[in-house]
Amino acid sequence: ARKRLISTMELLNENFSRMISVLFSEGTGMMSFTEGFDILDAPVEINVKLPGKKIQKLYTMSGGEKSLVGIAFIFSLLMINPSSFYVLDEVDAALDDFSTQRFINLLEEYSKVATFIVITHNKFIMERADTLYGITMMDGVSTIIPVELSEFSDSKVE
Amino acid sequence: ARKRLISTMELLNENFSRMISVLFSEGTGMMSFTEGFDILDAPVEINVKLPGKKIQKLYTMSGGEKSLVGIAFIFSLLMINPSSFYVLDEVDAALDDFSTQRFINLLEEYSKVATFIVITHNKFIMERADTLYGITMMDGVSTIIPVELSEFSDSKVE
Amino acid sequence: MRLVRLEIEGFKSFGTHVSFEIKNGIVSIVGPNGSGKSNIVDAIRWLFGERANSKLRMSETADVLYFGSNSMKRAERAWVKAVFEEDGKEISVERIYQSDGKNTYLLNGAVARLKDVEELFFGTGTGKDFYSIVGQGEISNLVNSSPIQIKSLVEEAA
Amino acid sequence: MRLVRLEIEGFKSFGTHVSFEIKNGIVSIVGPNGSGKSNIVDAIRWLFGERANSKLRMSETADVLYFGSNSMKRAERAWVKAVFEEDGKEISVERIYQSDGKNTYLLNGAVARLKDVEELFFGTGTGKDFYSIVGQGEISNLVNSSPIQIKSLVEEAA
Ligand SMILES: Nc1ncnc2c1ncn2[C@@H]1O[C@H](COP(=O)(O)OP(=O)(O)OP(=O)(O)O)[C@@H](O)[C@H]1O
Ligand SMILES: Nc1ncnc2c1ncn2[C@@H]1O[C@H](COP(=O)(O)OP(=O)(O)OP(=O)(O)O)[C@@H](O)[C@H]1O
Ligand SMILES: [Mg+2]
Ligand SMILES: [Mg+2]
Repeated sequence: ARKRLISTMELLNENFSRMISVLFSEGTGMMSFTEGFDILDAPVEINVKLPGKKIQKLYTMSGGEKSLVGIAFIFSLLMINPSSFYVLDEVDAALDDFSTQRFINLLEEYSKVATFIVITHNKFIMERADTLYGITMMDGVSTIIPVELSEFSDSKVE
Repeated sequence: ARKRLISTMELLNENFSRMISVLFSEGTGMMSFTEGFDILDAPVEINVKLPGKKIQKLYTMSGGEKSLVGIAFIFSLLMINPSSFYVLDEVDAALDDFSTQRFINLLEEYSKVATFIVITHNKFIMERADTLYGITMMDGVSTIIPVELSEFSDSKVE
Repeated sequence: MRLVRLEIEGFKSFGTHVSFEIKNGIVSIVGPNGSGKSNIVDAIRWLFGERANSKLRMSETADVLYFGSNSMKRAERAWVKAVFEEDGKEISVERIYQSDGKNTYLLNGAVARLKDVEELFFGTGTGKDFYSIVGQGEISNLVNSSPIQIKSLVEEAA
Repeated sequence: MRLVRLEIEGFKSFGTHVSFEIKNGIVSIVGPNGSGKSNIVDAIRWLFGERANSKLRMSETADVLYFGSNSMKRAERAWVKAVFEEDGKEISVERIYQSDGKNTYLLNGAVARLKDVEELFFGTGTGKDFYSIVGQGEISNLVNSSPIQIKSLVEEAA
């Protein structure tokens, strides 16, 4: 168990630092066991250094930065322990246009090996979907409606 | 004190139900003192009935619906106890395009009598601003940059 | 193992039967505020045995039943079904809640216990607490969680 | 009373002096994730005496000081100033934190206590806990708060 945990952590740290540099363009990320503990009991620390800034305490991060670190973590685990499907409910809510674009690039890259169910209001994300479902509430009942992508250009999702 | 509280509540209820019908197009809202208490000790109940749905428990509401009820409350108080300025930090994050439009209409209507500082990533809201400040992080320091609205049309806020 | 279909009827706002064909890649679900998108995420968590009402935005177990509207009466039962595909074979999981309070799980059409469902999916990266399901507003939770909580996520992946 | 100017220097990511002219109507603040927009909201709350580190996304009082970057050293002091206008007269409020731990409040340039600041602004709808400041992610808090909490917001307005 100890050996497996160490190799999982090494792999996770590698993936995490790659994801951070993709999502923060030049940022560096690191995951490691807290020093001074036996590996089996050791908690896990996350350290992120963003471009131009000093190593920062996670609690000082902005709303969008926290979302990006969360997304980096999900995609880091995806490669180690893939799931039969992923559900992401408005994870882009706090992201600006740049960050959203980087998130989309990541989705597209991994959508070849995984199934993502993505709930969003963002037109740029909707446009990249392989399958698009519209949901609407008619007289208090949720139903599926067909959605034409052209409808989004004037953004009237009814 | 008792008389003032009753008249404040009546006014608040009137404003709140108007705001709910504006933000949810045909919804009805109500604020009242919980039955069976002396007014001075009575807690305040919020009831909202959305178009096509039964009276709903607030905890079953969606992310966007909760934000709209919060916005309705702020604007209801604005008329009773105006503030020297309002700060709204990404209150539109969970809103779809329709809800965002109704929020914008409300902002515009009340911007004649109040000062709103609105932090957002939404281009439709930026376009309605009377004054627009861009903030960017250069080498770890936050600075103000001039923003041309035309930059937003290709949505690259750097 | 891959998720290929999700069916819901009588669960929360899905008063009538809906079926989602899930193809590989990006499946996007879009729609106005309050239309029922996050209820789909609740349906998936509930199917895999989620018991904590707070995670399902409910206050009592009967809240899963479609509570009716102007045109339809309250549902007698809530039903969610997920169909997976592994090596060409189909595996289906269902959960049914009836208004008399009875809960039933079905594996490939035959009555089973939650324990059987959990054992079948162990190690496949599917389950109510798995990192692959991110509810609305939860993406920044990772950054706010303690090193101990992060450790248990990593252990699950090892 | 109306807010007309906000100045910040040495507070969080504002290592250098910035000044915002606040005109009536809608003032929109835009910029990428992590650029410092929500730090402005923290600056306003801190100016009006916010003591709870959790509301300011800090873990110790010295976190208000600009912590430096590649090109600039750590700030010696954090300073925030707000200028209001009432009946043609200007009223200014300042707060200064120095690296030795000393906190100073100034009213119209003269040293004052926090109590004096709170008294001056009492009833004007300005203060750290007033309904008019909605931080990032806080808009749906109203719906999640208890009837007792809502009552105290209403009482404040009475
Ligand atoms: N048991 C139930 N029966 C009928 N309707 C229900 C039930 N439980 C919840 N709802 C309705 O579902 C709606 C919320 O749906 P949901 O949270 O899925 O919306 P959403 O599409 O995610 O919206 P948003 O974009 O704002 O996040 C509420 O308006 C609520 O009235
Ligand atoms: N004392 C400090 N000195 C320097 N930088 C700081 C300090 N405290 C916080 N920061 C920086 O401020 C940044 C966060 O800023 P803020 O939360 O205002 O961003 P934002 O513009 O609101 O972003 P978003 O759009 O993602 O919400 C963090 O990256 C953090 O490093
Ligand atoms: Mg939702
Ligand atoms: Mg922010």
